[in-house]
Amino acid sequence: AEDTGVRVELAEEDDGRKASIALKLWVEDSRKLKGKYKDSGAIEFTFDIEREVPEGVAQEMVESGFFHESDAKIVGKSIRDRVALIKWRRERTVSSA
Amino acid sequence: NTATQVVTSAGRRFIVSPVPESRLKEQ
Repeated sequence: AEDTGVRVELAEEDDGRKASIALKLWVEDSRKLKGKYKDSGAIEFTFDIEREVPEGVAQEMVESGFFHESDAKIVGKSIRDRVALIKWRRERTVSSA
Repeated sequence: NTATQVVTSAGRRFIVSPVPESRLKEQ
């Protein structure tokens, strides 16, 4: 995935079954963000990979004051990339089983 | 541990905790 400066990782091991997964997001390189970034640490949240949209979570982070509006896109993309990887891994596990 | 919780108007919970130094890129 592209280096967006925002890192998203699984906050717990993926059992491959739950639609709701725990993710952890933090800023690795604030120079890649357009807006002013307040260093608030790692943000942990649950995400439903079947029903939720990464950009929606990014928007909620903006509304909560974690990121500037101009960075909603980059945050959404970072979550989207990680979710795509998790889905890909799950599909691969299913097809190899 | 200094984790804090933020609940959004949509009901989502964000748990904020410090990032370990080792996980940060050198700036």
